[in-house]
Amino acid sequence: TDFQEAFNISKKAYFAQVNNNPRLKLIDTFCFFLVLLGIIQFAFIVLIRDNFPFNAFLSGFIICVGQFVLLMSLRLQLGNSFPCISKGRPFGEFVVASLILHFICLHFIN
Amino acid sequence: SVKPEIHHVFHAEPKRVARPIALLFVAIIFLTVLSLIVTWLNSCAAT
Amino acid sequence: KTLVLYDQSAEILEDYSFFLKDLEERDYKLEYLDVNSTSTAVDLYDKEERLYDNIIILPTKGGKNLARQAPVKQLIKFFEGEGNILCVTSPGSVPNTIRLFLNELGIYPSPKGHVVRDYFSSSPDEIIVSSDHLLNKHVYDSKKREQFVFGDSSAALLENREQIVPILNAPRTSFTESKGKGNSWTSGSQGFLVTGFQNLNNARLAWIGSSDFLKNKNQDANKDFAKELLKWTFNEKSVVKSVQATHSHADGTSYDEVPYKIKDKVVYSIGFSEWNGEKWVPHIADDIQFELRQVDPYYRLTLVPGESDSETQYYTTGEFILPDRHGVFTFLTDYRKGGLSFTNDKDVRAIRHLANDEYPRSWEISNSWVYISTICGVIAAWVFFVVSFATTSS
Repeated sequence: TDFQEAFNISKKAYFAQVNNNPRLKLIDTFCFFLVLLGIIQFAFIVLIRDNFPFNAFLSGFIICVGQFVLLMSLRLQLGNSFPCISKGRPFGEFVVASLILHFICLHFIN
Repeated sequence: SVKPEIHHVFHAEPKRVARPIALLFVAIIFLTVLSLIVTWLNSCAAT
Repeated sequence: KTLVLYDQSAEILEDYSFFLKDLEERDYKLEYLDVNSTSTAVDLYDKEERLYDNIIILPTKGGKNLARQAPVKQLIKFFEGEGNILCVTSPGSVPNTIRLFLNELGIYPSPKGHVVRDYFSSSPDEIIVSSDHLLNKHVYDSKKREQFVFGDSSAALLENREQIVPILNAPRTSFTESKGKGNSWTSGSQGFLVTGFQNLNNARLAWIGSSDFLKNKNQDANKDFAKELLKWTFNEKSVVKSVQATHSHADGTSYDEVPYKIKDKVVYSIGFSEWNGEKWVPHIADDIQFELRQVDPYYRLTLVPGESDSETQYYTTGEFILPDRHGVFTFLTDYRKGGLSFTNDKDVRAIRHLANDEYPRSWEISNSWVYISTICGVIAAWVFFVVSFATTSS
């Protein structure tokens, strides 16, 4: 019962926070769909029982996982700003790092 | 004397999935991305 | 140039005049040296240059003079230097020099005093062998049934070496007898009356166990065989050479223009000629094999005849696909047949792996369409996200 109660309180607090902040909603929705994409790719591999071509399989998964991680870093810095770090910097870093990730995945698949 | 002939046995080419199955999954992924954008718009997270 | 070493006290040189004259008629320059005549050794070499092409050693009594004239080491050096040797011994004269030299080659003639006997033959006093006992058609291919006269003969045991060319074995009912000794050196067909050896430089040696074989008195019976045997020994027949071993892509492009990579289609061809005593003629064979080797053979293909001209028959592998393994490979044709001269053609070439852009592209493989669409979908969604994030307030 304690666990159920704690879970319900957490869920309420989470949705309250997210509903009040469109940016958090953007990030969390994106993360959820990245997980979905990973599951779809995994289902494909399970269906055909083969991960050929291996570099393409890695590319597809790495872009989902990498993008998820970068989104999490951005999300962590959205709340209180850290001292000596400007407010726009997390987003700037997110964009640059994402571009590098996309570049790597596009080249790795080929 | 003549020795037995040897012919190199090549590694089997990896099997490729049938086009319809690949296209089906491509369609699923396309729909997923589309539904992500629709969800963003509907939830007013994006304008 | 041929050196004839003889011992007048053992065998009269004139008894061999028929075959020696035959050699001279075929433009051999014969130099005669009696082993008893001089106390100094004959020069087989002038510094590093061989002075003679061939040596004939007729039966000699007592080994000391022969050992001085032609010691074992000198004979080995001469033979390894592509000089041909014909040795004739008899039961009464098996000099140590010759015996030790032949032992080096895996030929073990019966010791002095051992004589081949065949009490089932029509003439038990001398050995007569039919041409059915000939073992190598490249040395002598008898067209009719013949009887070769050997008189008193030794027989040899042979080691199991690929370079030994057994030529004539003893009759099945024969054995090597020694007076006063119970055991025989050879029995039946395990003994050989005439045998040859060819080294990797294609120098040839023939040993004849009977001094009577080449004598004038037996020339009617033996002349054809003896003549062909001498021709074979002195590289006048059964000499084969390979020419123009080439390989290229199946469309004719050479390796120098476009180096080979794995799974390329290539063609290999090589020509063979045979010396018939007067000129080169095409060599016809159905057992020439090509190997593509990297330590072990990846391919071993029997060559098939292709084009030919007046001198050469060309053989080809046809198209074959290079292995799917990169590295340094040897294109090798190593043709060795007992009685024919050996040929060895090898060409070492590198076969490279596929370059990055020679693999199928990702969009050509149906499996990777799923991953490509994932990447494109994520990038498109990311662009939408960045625009929305930048224009939305928190």
